[in-house]
Formats: sequence, C-alpha cells, structure tokens
Amino acid sequence: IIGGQPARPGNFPWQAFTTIYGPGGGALLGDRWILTAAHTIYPKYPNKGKNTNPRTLVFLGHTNMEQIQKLGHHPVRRVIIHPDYRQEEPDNFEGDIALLELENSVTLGPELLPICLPDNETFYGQGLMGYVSGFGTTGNRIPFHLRFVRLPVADREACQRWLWTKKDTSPFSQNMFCSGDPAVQQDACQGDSGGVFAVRDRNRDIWVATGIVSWGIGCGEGYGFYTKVLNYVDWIKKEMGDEN
Amino acid sequence: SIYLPQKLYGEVTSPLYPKPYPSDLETTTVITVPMGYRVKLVFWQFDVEPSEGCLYDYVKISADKQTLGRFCGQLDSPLGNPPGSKEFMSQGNKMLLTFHTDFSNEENGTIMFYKGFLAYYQAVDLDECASQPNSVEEGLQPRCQHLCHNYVGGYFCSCHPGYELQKDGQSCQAECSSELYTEPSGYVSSLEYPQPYPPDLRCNYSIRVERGLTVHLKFLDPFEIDDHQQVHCPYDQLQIYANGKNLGEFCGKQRPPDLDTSSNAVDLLFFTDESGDSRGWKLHYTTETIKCPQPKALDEFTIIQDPQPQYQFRDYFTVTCKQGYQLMEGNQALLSFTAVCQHDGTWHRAMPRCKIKNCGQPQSLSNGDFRYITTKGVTTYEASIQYHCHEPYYKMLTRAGSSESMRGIYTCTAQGIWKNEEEGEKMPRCLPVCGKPVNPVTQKER
Repeated sequence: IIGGQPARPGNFPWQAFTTIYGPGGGALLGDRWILTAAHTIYPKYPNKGKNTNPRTLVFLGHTNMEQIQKLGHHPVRRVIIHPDYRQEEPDNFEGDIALLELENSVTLGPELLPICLPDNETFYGQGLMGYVSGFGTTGNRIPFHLRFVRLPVADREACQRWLWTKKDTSPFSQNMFCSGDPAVQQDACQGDSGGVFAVRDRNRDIWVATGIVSWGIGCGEGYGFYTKVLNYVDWIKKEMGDEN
Repeated sequence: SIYLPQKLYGEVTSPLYPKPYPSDLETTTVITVPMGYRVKLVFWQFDVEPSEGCLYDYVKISADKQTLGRFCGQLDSPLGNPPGSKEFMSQGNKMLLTFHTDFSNEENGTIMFYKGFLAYYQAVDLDECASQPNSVEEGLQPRCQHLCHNYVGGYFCSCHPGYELQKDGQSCQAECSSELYTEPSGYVSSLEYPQPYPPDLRCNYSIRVERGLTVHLKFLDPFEIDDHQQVHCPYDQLQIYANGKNLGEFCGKQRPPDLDTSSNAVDLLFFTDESGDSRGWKLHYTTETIKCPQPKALDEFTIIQDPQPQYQFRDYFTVTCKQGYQLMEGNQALLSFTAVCQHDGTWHRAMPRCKIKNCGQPQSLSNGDFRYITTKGVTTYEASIQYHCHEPYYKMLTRAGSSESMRGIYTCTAQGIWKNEEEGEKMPRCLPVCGKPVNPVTQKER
C-alpha cells in the first residue's frame, strides 16, 4: 500500500494474506471462501519465481504479519479461476478473479468477518471513496502490519488516457475500473493483489467488495486497476453454491 | 343213548321213521345246543301207539332233571296223550327225548303200524339275567352281584360306579382310586351314599374340566364322615386339592362351605378305615368361565381402551398412553400393548407404564446455541428451547415474514421430536453476516 496507514484490528476483518508465488491478498466471503485475483495463483510470469509448484497458503484473522502466520494457514479444498483469465497473455488482466474454497469453515469473530458483494452500479460512480488494504509493499519495504489507503473511483476515460500516455496496451475493459489520482501518491502495490477495494454502503451500513486489486503501472504514480466485482457476482454465487 | 351233534337247530325222529318203528325199543336222544341257549322242541309228526297212561309205547321229554311230559297217540286223536302243537323248552342247553316201545302193536287183534315221530328243535337264547325265583328260593346266588347284561348266547356282569368287577366275572369290589369327571357340571358322592360307605377306601375323585373354567363345589346334606371330638378326622377324611393346594380336610356332620377352587382341576381324596357306618357325602360341582382381575392403570397417563366391567378367559384389553407419553414395559418401549386373560385367571402380561416422551438433548447448532424456554435441562414432552446464532457475526436464516425468534423456537412433540412450528424438524441455519466489521476504519483527520 502506497501512501496509506496501518490498519487497526477489526478494520478490515475480511482481509486474507496469501502466499502462493509470492505474497498476495484476498477477502473472505461467507465463512469458507476467499475472493482473490487469478494472477496470484496463476501469475503472468510464472518462470520468474523459483517455485514452480508452490503451496497455496491462506492466512486470516490478524493485522500483524507475524501473528497472522502464527494463527496457522487454512487448507484450501478447491481453486476456481475465472474462465476468462488468460495467464499466457501477460498484459491482459481480463477475468482476473478467482475463488479459493477452504477445507473448513472459519469461525467468525471481531477480526474475521466476511465482506459483502455489490449489487448495483452505484458503487462505481466516479469519486466514490473506497478502501484498499493489504500486506503489500509500501514502495521500498514490506510492512509488518496490514495497511490501507483510501482512494476514489477514478474517471474511466482519464484512466484510459493515462494508459495511452504510458504507451501501455493492456486492455482496460468494462470488467475493470480504476481508482487513484496521479497527483496523489496513494495506491496499491505488489503484494496487495487479490485484496479488495471496499466501499461502505451507508444506506445499509455494510461494507462491499467492489473491486479486486489487479494491476497497475508502477505504484503510486497514477491509477490502479481493479477487477470489477459486480460483473462477476453471478459467477461467484454460482461457484459458491446456494448454501453460501 | 344217541348224542346229537351240538347245533342251533335240527330234527329228531323215531327209528326207521317214516316207516313203522320197531318193537321192544328204548332209545334216548340227547339234544344239546351251545351254552347260553335253551332247547325248544316241537313235534311236527307224532304217531305212537296210544295207551292209557302211555304205558305201552311213549315218548318222554325231560330236561333240567325234570320230566316235561310223556306222550303217545296221534296228533289229531283224543286217544293217548299226544303232544299236539305244544312247545317244549329246557332251562339249560340240554334236552332228552326217550322213546319206549313194547313187544307188540295190536288193536283188537289186528297188528297196527305206527310211524313214530318227527320233532324239530332249535336253540333259543337263554336270558341268564332274568329273575330266577327258584334259584333264590334254593339259596343260589344271583349270576351277577351288581348288574347283569344278557346277549344272544350269553351274558356279562358289570358293577356300579366305584366298584370293580372281579376275576370271577360276577362279583364287584369297591374301586375308586381313579374316578374321573370331565363334564362341566355333575355330582360326586361317596360309595353307597346316602347308605354307609364301605371300609378301607382309598378313593380319588378327579374333576378335570376345560382350561379357562373354574370349578365350584357345593356339598349336599346329609354330610357324614366318621369323626372324633378331640382329634381332627382321625378315622375317615375327605381331602380337597386344587392348583396343588390343599383346600381342606373334612369330616364330621357339618358340611363344608361352598368352595370356589379357582381351578379347572380338582381332586377329592376320600380315605376310610376299617370300621364305621357314616352315610358319606355328596357334592354338586358346577363350573364357570374363569375371570381375570380388573386391569388397573399404574399411572394417570395410562389409558385402558374400552374397559369392560368384567374380563374372563380369552378376553383382552389394550392400553395406550396420553399424548406425549410412551408405553414402557420395564425398560422396553412398546408400540402397542395388549394383555390376554389366561386360563389360570391371570393376565399374560403385566400392566405397562406410560413414560413421558423425551426428545433428548437438542441438536447443537453450528455457530449458534440454544437456551431453554421451559425448565432448564428438561427435554420431555412440551419442553421448549430457543435457538439463536452467535451475533453479530452470524444471523439466522429465516423465511420472509418470519422472525429469528419464531424460527428458533423448537418444542418437544408428542412423537418425541424437537419441532419448529414453521420448519418442522429442519434445523435453523446461522449464516455469516457480511460487511459488518465490529471496528470499521475511521479517520478523524480532516
């Protein structure tokens, strides 16, 4: 997290910390599902890492990196990658969404609670503030604590123009949205992928995961790009099943 | 003498018949029929020289050491003493026919020829049981001591009940060691009642009626068994047993009370010594179908179906429980209960109890718990519990229009199952609550 601050216990109780090819994030849905980014499981550059067949470790329930690992990992029963995800296309983050089904349900508590899913487009209005949290890098160091940053949903066209200026050809599809402000050095960064962009629905007094930290060009230098969860709610619900 | 072979019938003729019989002749024909028969003789032809008093020629019939007649002449003639159509009958199985002729057959100087006779005999049944006045007068014993039964060709004797025919086939001796009565009612008495009973009796009168009947005894007057004023029944005594129990030993002149033996098998033992002249006893026994005791519920929750004022052999009753209670036979739960009245007047099964249904410990609710609405820890019929989820992290899944409290109430039913009014046995579910951090992020800086 660039330009953010440490989270207090219970601020983001849905936050998961994953280590697969590298550190990543995720969010608890229900009591045995983790919403994350597909590229944390099937990275775009798999040969970059030394471990070609890593274990999928999921940690929950704490804001301290050391403590959360002490609590033990939660075995994963099933990994579900969205069918649109293309690992072999390094610049294409379409369908960058995945679900991890845990072997056992977790017991919810003050520091371990699920986040809700969005149900309408109002969560994506320009300027709507959201929170991104993660154990990812702060720029030049790995934090010991969960950090968060408050970011606005950005204008799509501005984000697209910014990409052009960067001569980046990565598709910015309707299944993504962007947040941040080039003028402010606040952003998610490496290690935050899979974590969610959480928006508070003041009407219902609930927190909703509207986006998944997906990709960006550098960190804190412009906009961050997120998987638009709303477009995948039906898929998520189908995979999780009725009982969830 | 001429002995005819023993036959049931036959003919007897004079010598040379139908030619004239010879002179100076005396023959005796012995007719014998089987024992048990008498001899009946009839003359079909008779032509013997007539004479005054049948002095010359004659036929003499004798039997049983008696002369039945002396005959001569012709059947249709007044001369002499012809037998006519008279039937001659012996008392025993033998009859003698003596034919006597003199030296000549002349009449007024003329020689006469007489053909003699043709007689037919047959065996006739002797009724040995008929009264024999002569025999009595002669001091003879009757053929049978008790009862005489005649049949064609013989007879046999039998004895009154309680007596046994002896080897001589005529005399009877008291024998009452195994008298059996199987009719549903009847009379039993000592030998010779109301005359004095015989000495040295060892009588056993067994009454055996159908299972399920009980025997009642009622003694009649007079009741008289040798007694002693100080010692209880030292001489003669009547013992009564039923169901293997001694119901009493009786003697004296006071008849025993009416007895309900509660049994279908009763034994009366009657012992007498060598002396005494008491008149004995007589009883009338009757039977009725045995009854079982009225079934009684052991607790207030037991229901005896369609109770009857009286239950007898083979009747049955069924038992159910009030709603919410379970039939129990010992520790065994029953689906139904029926008891049948047995032949000995007992029920074939003991009355069960009704135990309140117990739903057992309520199922634990994942991510939730329960508390008792009714008495804590009591899980029997009509007990109620309230399930609840661990809030605020979990929330109970409810149908539209229903509340968590309604969904969470379970009551122990009469079937012994915890049930919710809306969902029945289906357990409630506690679902995770999303998006409600207890300590959401806040920022004071502006």
